Amino acid sequence: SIPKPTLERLPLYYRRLLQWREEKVSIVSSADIGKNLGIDSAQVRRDLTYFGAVGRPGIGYKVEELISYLGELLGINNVNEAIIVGVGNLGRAICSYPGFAPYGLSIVAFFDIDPQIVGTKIRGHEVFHVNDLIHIVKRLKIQIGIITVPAREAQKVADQMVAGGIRAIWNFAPTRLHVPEEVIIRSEDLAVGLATLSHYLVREDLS
Amino acid sequence: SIPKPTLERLPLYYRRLLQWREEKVSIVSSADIGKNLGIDSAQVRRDLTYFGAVGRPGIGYKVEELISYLGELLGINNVNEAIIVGVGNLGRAICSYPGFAPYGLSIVAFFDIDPQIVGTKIRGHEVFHVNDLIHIVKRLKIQIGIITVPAREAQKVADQMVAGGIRAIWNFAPTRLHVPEEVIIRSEDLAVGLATLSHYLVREDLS
Ligand SMILES: NC(=O)c1ccc[n+]([C@@H]2O[C@H](COP(=O)([O-])OP(=O)(O)OC[C@H]3O[C@@H](n4cnc5c(N)ncnc54)[C@H](O)[C@@H]3O)[C@@H](O)[C@H]2O)c1
Ligand SMILES: NC(=O)c1ccc[n+]([C@@H]2O[C@H](COP(=O)([O-])OP(=O)(O)OC[C@H]3O[C@@H](n4cnc5c(N)ncnc54)[C@H](O)[C@@H]3O)[C@@H](O)[C@H]2O)c1
Repeated sequence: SIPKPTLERLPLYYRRLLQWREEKVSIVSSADIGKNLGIDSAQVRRDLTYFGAVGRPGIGYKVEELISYLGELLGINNVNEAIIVGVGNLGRAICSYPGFAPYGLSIVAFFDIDPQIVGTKIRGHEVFHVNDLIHIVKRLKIQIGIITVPAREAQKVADQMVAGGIRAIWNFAPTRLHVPEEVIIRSEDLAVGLATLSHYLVREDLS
Repeated sequence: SIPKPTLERLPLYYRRLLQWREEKVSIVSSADIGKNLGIDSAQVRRDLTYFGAVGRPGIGYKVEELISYLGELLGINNVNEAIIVGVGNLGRAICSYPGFAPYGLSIVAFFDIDPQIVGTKIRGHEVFHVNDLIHIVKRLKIQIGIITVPAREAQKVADQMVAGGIRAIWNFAPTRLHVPEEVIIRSEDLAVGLATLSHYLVREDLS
């Protein structure tokens, strides 16, 4: 098993690695990892051997590999995979949007309730029935759910997501969701974008 | 014609009225209007008679009515009407979203290029061909355009909008638009919402 002081250093390594990933750095040395954190590079190497991460002498460690090792170990994994429920107009537009890839994000499973939609394929993925949500989310360890169903269905879908282990919900349905305190909700209201634009126009006319 | 000092006070009234509209206030007196602006209520009444706005003694003026009078006069009107080009998945989801109404915003005309879509109706409005954009935008004096077409078509559509007199563009296509300096562009990237949510998850796990 892993000594407690090592376990407490791992989230610091993880956070630093994520910053590197955002800066598109792909290889780092144990000295790099220890530098900003005030940890001796030999200690970093010892820590990383506990979960089998092997650096190549003179080259270093692969950032992506360490992130996935550490993520697995810290149980933080799967912050980059999401599922979506409600594959209507908005859901389809979100599923086929290429803009998520640059953030390392991807929508890995689609759900709906309409028999005409369930079973069809979107970008090669089959649309599942929402009744299968809980066990699919549990199996894939998905932590992020996207809600694009009509407002009156949204609470029921949120309850199913939480039952499956979803810890963060991106909600488009214009309604307030009630979920346990530890579940994060981000409600999106596109109208704010249009209102802001309109406001700029007025401001420009008045200046 | 309207005296210059009156003309200079009108935008101040207009800005104040807009704030009231957002606060859902529907009737105000000349004393209310003058109060925060340090203008005598008799002067406000004289100013407002120049364009025929009549307050009802003891009751006041209707906020909406004054906004539309002043908007017309100041040429700022139509900051609440938008047109949309590209009625595919995202476009349809935006057209049928009820969230714009509370901001006093509405999408008044839809355009597409696909013969299967042009001529069909969405919420009772006929979808026009994009070739009719310039003259319809000019006729309706529309100032806001929404772009929900594929990235490779977006610049062409932006040029048509600017030619029609559009002064603010809400762009969803993942591409950089080149427009004259006085045209405002707001580019929306929904991926930021998902990335932020994912980031919260990581931060929560690390705390
Ligand atoms: N927040 C925003 O800015 C914004 C913008 C546009 C639309 N919306 C909202 O997004 C939602 C979707 O809009 P749309 O235009 O795509 O609607 P839509 O009717 O085209 O799609 C809704 C889909 O949800 C499915 N569905 C319904 N109940 C379900 C359930 N219990 N489980 C699984 N699937 C279910 C339907 O079968 C349909 O495919 C609406 O709530 C709408 O108000 C929000
Ligand atoms: N910014 C974001 O967050 C976000 C999210 C989802 C989708 N998108 C983008 O929005 C756009 C639309 O996505 P979608 O899923 O609705 O695509 P879609 O293919 O379903 O719809 C595009 C529509 O535009 C029409 N069109 C094409 N060229 C045109 C032209 N020159 N004039 C008028 N209409 C034209 C097509 O006929 C079609 O109806 C894409 O650029 C997509 O990348 C952005």
